[in-house]
Amino acid sequence: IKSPALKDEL
Amino acid sequence: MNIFRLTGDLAHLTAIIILLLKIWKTRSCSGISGKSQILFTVVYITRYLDLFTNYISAYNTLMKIIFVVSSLATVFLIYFKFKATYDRNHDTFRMEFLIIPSIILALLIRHEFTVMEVLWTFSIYLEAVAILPQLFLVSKTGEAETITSHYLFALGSYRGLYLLNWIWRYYFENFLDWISIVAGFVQTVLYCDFFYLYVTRVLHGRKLRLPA
Repeated sequence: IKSPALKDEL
Repeated sequence: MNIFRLTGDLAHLTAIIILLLKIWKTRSCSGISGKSQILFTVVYITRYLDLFTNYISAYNTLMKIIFVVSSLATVFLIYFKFKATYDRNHDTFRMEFLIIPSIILALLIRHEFTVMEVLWTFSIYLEAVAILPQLFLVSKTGEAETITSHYLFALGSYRGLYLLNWIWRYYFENFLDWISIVAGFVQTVLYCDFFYLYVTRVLHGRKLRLPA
């Protein structure tokens, strides 16, 4: 399970 | 990008446009909480600082800019251009009761202890509760204009659709972010009472008036 540091959501 | 995410973003965009148009066309911001709008502006500014550090997509960049600029425009209309119509006597919710706990929680519960990450987390927590001054104003006056109800419905739907998006992403992308999920859930729950009134009254052609 990953929780990316890159925030692709708004 | 999945259908829930896209419709969620479009609901969010619709809400912002409805609000701006309502204020502009009626030349009035009565019934609108300036405090909720200030809080949303703080949310967008603290969340979208990554505009300066990361490029994700043209869509992402464009939407972020639209949210920041439109929220600043809304605050300007309420506190400057149509200041005379602002319901300041009813808009009495204390913003610090939402901002300070959000700061503390963001310092304690976050993924990484970096400035960007803490600010992002703060924006997620603050967004969850930023509508409270608006709901408080509606409960104080006991009613909302129909157009304000449509605004609240679109704005409330957005995070609810994001919840479906997160379920989708968990199953299909193995993506899970508990901070967003829990805060998004709280945010959606806060609208439930309003959703009930919206469906039972506004959609039946009546004005949103709270039960005595």
